[in-house]
Amino acid sequence: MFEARLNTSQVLKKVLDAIKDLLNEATFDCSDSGIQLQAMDNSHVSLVSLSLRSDGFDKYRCDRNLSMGMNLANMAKIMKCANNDDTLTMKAQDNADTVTFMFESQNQEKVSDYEMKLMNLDQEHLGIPETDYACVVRMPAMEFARICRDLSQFGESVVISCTKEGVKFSASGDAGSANIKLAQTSTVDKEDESVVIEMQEPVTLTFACRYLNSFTKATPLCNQVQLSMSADVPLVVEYRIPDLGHIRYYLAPKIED
Amino acid sequence: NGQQQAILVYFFGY
Repeated sequence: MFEARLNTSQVLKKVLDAIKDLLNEATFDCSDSGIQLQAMDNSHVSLVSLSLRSDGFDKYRCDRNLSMGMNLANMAKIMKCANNDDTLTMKAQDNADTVTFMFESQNQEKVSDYEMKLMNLDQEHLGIPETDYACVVRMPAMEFARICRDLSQFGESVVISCTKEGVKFSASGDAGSANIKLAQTSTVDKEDESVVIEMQEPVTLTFACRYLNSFTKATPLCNQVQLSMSADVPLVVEYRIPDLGHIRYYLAPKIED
Repeated sequence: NGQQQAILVYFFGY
């Protein structure tokens, strides 16, 4: 028996919004410790890794490990039927071929349940290697989303250059070029608005705007985003989900010939 | 895309 309950549906709606651009379907691996999802995007250039800890749920029970393959467009149809402040309960029997989403209104006067067929998806579990990154940047998630959106008007790629002084985002194309520099913030009193850089050595890497823009669909989940970069390895874009877990996106850099 | 896929394959070792 698997049962996971959240006091507001909003969190799962946001999580789904953060992954459904990149993935058509995905397997939710449920165990005693929580729910994990790991999947390559449809074009196999980026990887999404989601972790929701069991202690972040308002109620969580998972008697046996369960892999639930879900069509995310169908899941989105169901989640659209929930109000943000509805209580959400996901339920499945052991070895079941369906999962049930139950939504309860705050006053308990409306209870809806939706049953969705599960899918058998071929999936590989990838080992994500422990990596020390040359640069780690923490910055406001809204600012990162804004920069990706603005720069994608000028080119298909964004160059991210990180030094001790700051981080620079650049794009160029037929219309011209654009550069946005963010300095490390000097005050720490507003943590959510700070730009913090931990640098071992400077890096300059190029990434496809399209994927960065998809990653920023996770912006409503958290105030800050963390970018971890090293030469020739995938960028990690991490959004922490307060009290529940995280979503990490891995994107391989473009290498000049 | 091929090169980016190759970097991912190498990094995750699959």
